[in-house]
Amino acid sequence: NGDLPIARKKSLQRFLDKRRERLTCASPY
Amino acid sequence: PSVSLLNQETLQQRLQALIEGARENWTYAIFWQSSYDYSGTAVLGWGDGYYKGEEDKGKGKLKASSSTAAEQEHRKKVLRELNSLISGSTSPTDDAVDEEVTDTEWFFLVSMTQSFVNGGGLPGQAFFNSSPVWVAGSDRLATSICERARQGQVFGLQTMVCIPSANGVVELGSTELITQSSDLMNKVRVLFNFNN
Repeated sequence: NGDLPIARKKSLQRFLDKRRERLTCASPY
Repeated sequence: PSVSLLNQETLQQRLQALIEGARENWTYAIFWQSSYDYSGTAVLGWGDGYYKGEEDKGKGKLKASSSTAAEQEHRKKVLRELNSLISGSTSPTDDAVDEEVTDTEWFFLVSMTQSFVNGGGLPGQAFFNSSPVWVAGSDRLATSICERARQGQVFGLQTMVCIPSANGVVELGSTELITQSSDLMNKVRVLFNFNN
């Protein structure tokens, strides 16, 4: 549901952003 | 209140500094915040977490998960739903979300839903006894009386550590075998001594 406590919401947002960064990390080319 | 607010805001930086500044390869760090529920029972709940991931061996890919195809589908589905919840978007295409969710990523995510009451679990034990708990080795994790330690082992952790601080517990986990270090415990005491 949408009732996510703020601390968890922030942590989750950060986790998803970092995961996206890691996975789309530029290749050596 | 202003002091605790400031500390809450810097929690992420403290966790990051702890992991990125360590000689050892820690996979994640979590701060379990102590509070009391409506009945006055002491509870350790999610404060914040920093996920670093496993050591990248230079291949630019995350470590593959040992989970089954069905389990991966389940993880991706949950991640998609969480992503929609956070972004407010229902976009079906997000390559990052659809990538394989590793065991340690999943363990970290599941941790966000957990809490520990009355000295329960590894964090509760450390907080209740005001004493660090350091469990190194798959065998020791697998045979621990704490479910969280056994769960950590199932998801590929080899080391789990819980260090009590002024108003919570700092937990670190690694897929590598890391022996007890007083240096790390001192760092936690300095970084997480919220009363100072």
